[in-house]
Amino acid sequence: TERHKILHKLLQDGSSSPDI
Amino acid sequence: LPQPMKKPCNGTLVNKIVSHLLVAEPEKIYAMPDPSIPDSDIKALTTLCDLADRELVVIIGWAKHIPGFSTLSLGDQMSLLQSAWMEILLLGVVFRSLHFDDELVFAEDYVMDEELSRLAGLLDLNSAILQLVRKYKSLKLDKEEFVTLKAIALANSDSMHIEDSEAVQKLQDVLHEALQDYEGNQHSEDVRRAGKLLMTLPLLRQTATKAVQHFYSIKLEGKVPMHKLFLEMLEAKV
Repeated sequence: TERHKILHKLLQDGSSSPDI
Repeated sequence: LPQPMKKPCNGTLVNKIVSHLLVAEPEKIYAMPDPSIPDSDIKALTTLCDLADRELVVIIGWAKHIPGFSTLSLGDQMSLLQSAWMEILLLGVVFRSLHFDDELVFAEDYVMDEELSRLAGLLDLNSAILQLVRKYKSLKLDKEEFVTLKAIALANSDSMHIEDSEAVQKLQDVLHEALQDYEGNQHSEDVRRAGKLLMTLPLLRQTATKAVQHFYSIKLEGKVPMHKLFLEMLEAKV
């Protein structure tokens, strides 16, 4: 995950989801 | 709001999935090429890489809305996205380009014709993407099929690092069933339509591999600025 930290963060962070 | 189905369906869960995927479809993103910079290969590639980086953020958010995706382990969610992101990006370009002739609609404000493709050094790659466009044009791909195929491309990305292959198989099965149910209801005149759509996926995979290799070599040259998420995903693929 250290190599892929942005993807990891975006998947954990709900704020990146589009509003539905 | 979910789009109503075109014909009454059985009210099964699978059609709910197609409706859900339609609602989860992200808003359009603009490329916004810098008007103060004259056209060049570097400008075109910078515009595309910046657009891809912003689309990736949206794709990651979109994936969370695919029924069953968020219940996968975080590791498996990452593996699927790392394998399929370019296929998902390309399907978007291809779907936006369906009503154009020999032009690729990377964004509403960034349509690449042959001349711009040549300028950007993307003539070979864009020709390959146009082959996909022609395939989906001949099939008259509709939006319901587009959103379902995108989700299938993600679930079917053949990552070598899947921890729970049973859970990923379940996700594939649910989406496959959704596609078959949709075709059974909306395109009952062609019993092979779901199969025809699934048979487009090898060309999508092949074209995405070509695209990743091309942009990875651009990254190695170091002349085009690339944002961190795009770089991270590019590095995960090679």
